[in-house]
Amino acid sequence: QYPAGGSSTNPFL
Amino acid sequence: VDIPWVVKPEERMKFDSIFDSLCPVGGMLTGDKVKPVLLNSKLPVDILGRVWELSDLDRDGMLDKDEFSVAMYLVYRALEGEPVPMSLPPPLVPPSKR
Repeated sequence: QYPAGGSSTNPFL
Repeated sequence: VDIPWVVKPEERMKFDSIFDSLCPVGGMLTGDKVKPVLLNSKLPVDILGRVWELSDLDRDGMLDKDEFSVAMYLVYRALEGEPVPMSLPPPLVPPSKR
């Protein structure tokens, strides 16, 4: 659903 | 490069004062400081997640002043009923990061 990079850096995931 | 940044000077001043009020460390705000501010907008969390994705241009989990302005800009536009884009349009990329 979100662009690459997985996103442990995204506080909303 | 010549495209003016879509965030207007008067908006930047407003966003900058919010940024400064959140006690940035080394000119950066961590996710846990920004999160409650964005949640305050009452926008759905999946929208705010996308706003974060688009704003944290270097993906370091923190927002500097320019990235924070992008985030706030997107939130304000979303509150006015404009959809949050799937990718950041060039006029929204801060001049310092092009």
